Amino acid sequence: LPDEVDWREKGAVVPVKDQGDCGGCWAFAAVGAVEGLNKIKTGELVSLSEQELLDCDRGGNSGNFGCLGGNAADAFEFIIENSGIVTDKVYPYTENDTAACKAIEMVTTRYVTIDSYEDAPHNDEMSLKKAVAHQPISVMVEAENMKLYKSGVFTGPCDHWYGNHNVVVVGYGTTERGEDYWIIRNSWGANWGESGYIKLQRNFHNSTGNCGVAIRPVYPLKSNSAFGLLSPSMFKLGALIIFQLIGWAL
Amino acid sequence: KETKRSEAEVQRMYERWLVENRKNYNALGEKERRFNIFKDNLKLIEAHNSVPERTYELGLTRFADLTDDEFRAIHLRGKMVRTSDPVIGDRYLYKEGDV
Repeated sequence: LPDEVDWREKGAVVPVKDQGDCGGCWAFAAVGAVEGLNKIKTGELVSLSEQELLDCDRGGNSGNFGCLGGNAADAFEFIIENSGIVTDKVYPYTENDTAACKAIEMVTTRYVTIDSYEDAPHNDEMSLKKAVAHQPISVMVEAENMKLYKSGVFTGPCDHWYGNHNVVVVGYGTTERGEDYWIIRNSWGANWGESGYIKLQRNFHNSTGNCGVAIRPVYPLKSNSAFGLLSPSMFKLGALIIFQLIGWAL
Repeated sequence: KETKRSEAEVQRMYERWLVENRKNYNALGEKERRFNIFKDNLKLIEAHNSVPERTYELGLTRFADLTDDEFRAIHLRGKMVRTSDPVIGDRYLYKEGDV
């Protein structure tokens, strides 16, 4: 496996977002993982809508409750059942969940699909490393003591057995002093931590990972062909076919 | 630990922090109450950062006027419980010698 990975350098991470005073970390973690995967599979980085998840992925069988909390796995489930998720521009963030779900006409709107999702092996930092080498991964961490984090490799203290905050691991590396870390994209704005990111200690003595980062990682899956309708890639493909047909006709 | 800064200095830091973080308190006495929490957090930050060889640094983030309980209640809403049993894939299962 590579010694270091940083999906930001590959252009697979949109700028850090800010959940504000809404407990919607689960939506940001799910969307961040899908944005990264979509870039890897289609070459396109599109900022997607957390608000659609907050407003629409609730009630019924969903384990998500808008600003009152949730988890990324159930959000992936919603995206699959909903046949995709729309962009941030179409369904912008409002920092609350008081509005009803807006019915967006998916056929005429840009959206991104995923095929399925699954967990990486639980409590296994090496498998998490392998997973992060392939795509950004959604994880749950215990983040209480990250409240005042500013910079450096966070080593705790924190609970190793229970996560309470959903984030996205977008890479890993090692400092010059030999400290291994995960690069974690948070959703507390760019003024928190290292421009919105935290370096969390990696290769912890406990298999759970520090702050429980390796307890239950989850990621979406998408085939190369699963483009969203009306995406630039589809436009290009459509234009090519049309020009080819015209060429043949002439 | 007590902060080594004077009360006036901490007050100035607080006022600057309020402006930088665009904070406004409407309730009567709220600003004073938040100031005391801010001071507690500042003490914690200074105590942590004063220890040499720390791997990380703390600072006055936008949560510096919140108690731990408030922070947890507002911002830490991730839920471990899911509606369905997780499917664990083996595509990323680490094996010795993986490249």
